Amino acid sequence: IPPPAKKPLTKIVSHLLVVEPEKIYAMPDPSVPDGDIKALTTLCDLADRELVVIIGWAKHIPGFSSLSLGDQMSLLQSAWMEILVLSIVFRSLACDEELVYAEDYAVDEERARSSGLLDLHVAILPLVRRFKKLRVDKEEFVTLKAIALANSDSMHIENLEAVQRLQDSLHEALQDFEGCQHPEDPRRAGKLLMTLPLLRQTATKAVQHFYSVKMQGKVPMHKLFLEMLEAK
Amino acid sequence: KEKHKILHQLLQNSTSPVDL
Repeated sequence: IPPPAKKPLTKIVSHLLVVEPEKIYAMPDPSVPDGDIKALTTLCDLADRELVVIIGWAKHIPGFSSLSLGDQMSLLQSAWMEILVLSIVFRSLACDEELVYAEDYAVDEERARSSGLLDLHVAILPLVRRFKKLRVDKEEFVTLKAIALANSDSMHIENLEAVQRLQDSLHEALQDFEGCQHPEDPRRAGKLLMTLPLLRQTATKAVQHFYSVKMQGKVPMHKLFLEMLEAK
Repeated sequence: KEKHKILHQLLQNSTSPVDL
């Protein structure tokens, strides 16, 4: 008979797999000539649509919707770029030195250079290499993504205990999953959690990149993306 | 919340809380 305490924890990982959003497409405008403006416009539009998806996804994380609306907002405002970056990293795992921003938008170094995305490219690749080395699987990716949201270190949390409970349940889910799936490596959960500082560092660079794009004012940005950038 | 209107609205769109 399996220990009853383990059942709900495994459930969290399977639930996170079920609520994982559908594939997303960049759909760059074919009538616009290639170059910096087109690449950045495509990425900003993609990010805006992905943010809507992320907000919907967050509501399906067990325990997230029980937080106050203010705390839900604070966590998302802190962690949204980490979640975007983590998704790019996971999509890029099957590729060689290419970043898969969307199913139809993979960028290699040469294309990144010619379209003004080299800084972003260079910032995200180390995280892809680290994830490849760890051979991160989908269950681990969805759990880490939820942990990144719960662990976003927002300065404006009203109910710290409730956020701590969310962190604990996701952390336990990861440990439980690793205990079952990777018993050969008792440090695997720790190794995965140790990627989070690099994720935060990478997301910070990405926010700075898009903030400077906003300040230059050459690329149209949708309202939600602007709102989230301003919250940073 | 006024400043972050879209996020606020999207979070308020009803979905029943998930409690496993």
